[in-house]
Amino acid sequence: VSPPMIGLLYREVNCDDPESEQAAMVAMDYLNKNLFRGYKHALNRIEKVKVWPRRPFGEVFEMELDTLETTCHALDPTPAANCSVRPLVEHAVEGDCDFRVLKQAGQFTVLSVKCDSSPDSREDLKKMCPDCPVLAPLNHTKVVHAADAALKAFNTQTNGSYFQLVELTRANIGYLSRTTYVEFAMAATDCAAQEVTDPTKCNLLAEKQYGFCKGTVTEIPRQEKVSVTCTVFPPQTQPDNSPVASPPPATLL
Amino acid sequence: SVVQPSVPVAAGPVVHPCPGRYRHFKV
Repeated sequence: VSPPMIGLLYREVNCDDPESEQAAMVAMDYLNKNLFRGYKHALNRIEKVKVWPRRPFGEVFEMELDTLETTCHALDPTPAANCSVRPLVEHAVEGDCDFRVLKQAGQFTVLSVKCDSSPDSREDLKKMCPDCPVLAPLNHTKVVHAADAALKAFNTQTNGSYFQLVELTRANIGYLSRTTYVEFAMAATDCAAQEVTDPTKCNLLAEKQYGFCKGTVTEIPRQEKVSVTCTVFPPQTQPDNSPVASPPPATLL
Repeated sequence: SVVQPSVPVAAGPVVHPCPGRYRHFKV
């Protein structure tokens, strides 16, 4: 049994109220600045808002936000506002986030965030687009091989640093299993790409430099065709050291 | 006692405070 009067403690705010939207924007900004894997997310819908009084001052916005994956990797310095939402035909991924945002003296500060993400159902995707490839498991043999082959192709063609795989983020296996498409993040090492003999002896640079690649491996009789396009981002400080809206500490799960 | 004469009330828009609008699409 709930304690008496507990239902009267918070006030309900319209989800599309400018105050709710302002809190949601601060929350999404915080989330994207503190991601270090996967893709940046965009706000899709404000699901629920409760505003609790906070002693001695301020209010806490308890919010549930629906988000959508964008095409920008978390390590991509592009502001999230400039990132495109991944369309449904690319097998969209949605996020469900619970935020607690403090409003004090007119300023919003994120206190905590917890997000889960999940891809759209295969059935829904196939109903809407029967020929669209669905996301493949990232540990699938073909997927792992495609990422290795694409990264190797990139390192063979570059005159700069040798890049290591950071994470495989997305993959699908196309028509008749002959074409495997992968997206992955990579990081520069202290080895030169054209001189590396043992990649296990290469170390990440102190000033981290990341890149993001899209690669395709197509099986043709007795051989394979590899194509890869990579973007190398300017050197940056690690995301966990990057400045975050004050004050810390917020909980990020 | 004072009784308000019956006045026809126009049906106003139904307010759905939450959830809010989709900014992109429904998944």
